[in-house]
Amino acid sequence: CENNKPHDEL
Amino acid sequence: MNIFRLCGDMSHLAAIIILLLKMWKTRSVAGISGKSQILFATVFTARYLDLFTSFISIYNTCMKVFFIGTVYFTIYLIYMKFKATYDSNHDSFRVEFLIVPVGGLAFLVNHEFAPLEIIWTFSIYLESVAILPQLFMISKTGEAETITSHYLFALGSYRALYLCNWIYRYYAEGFFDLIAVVAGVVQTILYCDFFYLYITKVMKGKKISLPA
Repeated sequence: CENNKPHDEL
Repeated sequence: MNIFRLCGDMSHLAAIIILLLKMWKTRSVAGISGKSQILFATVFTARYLDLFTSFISIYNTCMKVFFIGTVYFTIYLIYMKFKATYDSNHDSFRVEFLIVPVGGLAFLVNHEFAPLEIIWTFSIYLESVAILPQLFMISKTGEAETITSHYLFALGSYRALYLCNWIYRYYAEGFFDLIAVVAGVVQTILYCDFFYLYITKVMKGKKISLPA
C-alpha cells in the first residue's frame, strides 16, 4: 500500500 | 477525512485549549513540563514546514497554524509570563537522550531520503516520546492537578484515535504508513499507565497521586 504523499494528516 | 481522525484532531485541540485555560485561569504553570512543550514545538515546526508549500485544505492549514501558534504561546507562558511558577527542579528530563536517537533513527528509517521527508519522519518519531518529560515530572512530584490530568487524557486519546483512523484508512482507502503507525502505537502505549490512573481515579473525582 502506498504511504501518504504529501502527508495529508496533522 | 474520517470520524476517527476528526475526533483525534478535536481531542488534540481540546488538550491544547485545556492546557492554555489551566495556565491562564490559575495564572500558573505548576506541574507543567516546559521541556515537553519545547519538544511539541519542535514536532510541529518540523512537521508543518510544508505549511506554505503544499495546500491540503482550509481545515488542515488552520489547524497547523493554530497548533504552532498555541504551542509557542504556551512556551512563552511557561518561560516568561508565569516563569515564577515554573517548577524547573522537577522538570529535569534529559531531552538530549530523546532528540539524538530520534534524529539518528529518522536518518536511517524513512520513506524517502529527502530533507523534507527526513524532517517529517523526525517529527513523527519525536512526537511519540515528547510526553516523556511531562510524565517524568509527574512521577517526580508524585501528583498531577486534575486539570493537568484532563490535558494528558485528551492528548493521549488523540493519537489513540489516530490509530483507529489508520485502521479505517487501511480498509477504506488502502492507505498505510508504517512509520506513523509504529510511532503512534509507541506514543499511545506510553500513556497506558496514565490512562489507567485517570480512569480509576480522576473519573471517580480523586486526584492522581503516584506513590512518590
